Amino acid sequence: APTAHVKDEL
Amino acid sequence: MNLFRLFGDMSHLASILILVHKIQTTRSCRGISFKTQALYVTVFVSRYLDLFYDWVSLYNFFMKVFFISSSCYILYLMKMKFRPTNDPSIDTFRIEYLLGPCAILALIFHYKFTVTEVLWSFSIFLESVAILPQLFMLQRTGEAETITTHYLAALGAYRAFYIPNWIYRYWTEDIVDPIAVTSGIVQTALYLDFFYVYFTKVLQGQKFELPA
Repeated sequence: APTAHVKDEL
Repeated sequence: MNLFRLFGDMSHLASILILVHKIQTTRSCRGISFKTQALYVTVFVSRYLDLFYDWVSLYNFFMKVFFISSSCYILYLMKMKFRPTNDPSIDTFRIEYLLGPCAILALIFHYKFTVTEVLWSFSIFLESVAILPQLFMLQRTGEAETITTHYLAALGAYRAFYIPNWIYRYWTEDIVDPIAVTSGIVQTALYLDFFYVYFTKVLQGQKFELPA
C-alpha cells in the first residue's frame, strides 16, 4: 500500500 | 471517518473532561504530572499548526482548537489556580530525555523536509512518550485516586482505538501512515502495564495500588 501523511487524523 | 477513530477521538475528549472535572471538584491536581501536561501542550501546538493553512473539516477544526485550548487551560489550573496542590518534588522524570530523541527522530523520519512536516513528526513521536512522566510518578507513589485512573484509561484507549482504524483504512482506502502507526503502537504498548492493574483492580472496585 502507498504510504502517506494522513492529514485528517487528530 | 470510521467508528474506531470516532471512538478514539471521543475517548480522548472524555479523558480531558475527566481530568478537568477531577481538578475542579477535588480542587486539587494531586497525582497529576505537570510535565506530562506540558508535553501535551507542546504536542498539540506543534502538530496543529496546519489550522492556519489547511482546512480539513469542521469536526477536525473544532477538535484541534479544543485540544490546544483545553491543554493550556489545564496548565493554568496546575500552575495558577491550584498551584499549592501541585508537588513538583515527585514529578522528577527528565523530559529532556524525551524531547531530544524525538527531535532527532523527527529530523530523520518525516514525509517532507519542511518546518511544519518535521514539527508534525516531532509531535507524533513526542505524543507516544508524553505519558511517561505521569506513569513514572504513579510508579513512584504506588497509588492513584480512582478518578485519575479513569483519566489514564480513557487516554490510553484513545490511541488503542486508532490501531483498528489504521487496519480498516489499509483495507478500505489502501493507505498507510507508517510514522503515525509505529508511534501509535508504541504509545498504546506503554499503557499495557497500567491497563492490567486498571482492569484487575479498579474495575473490580478496588483502589489502584501497585504491589510494593
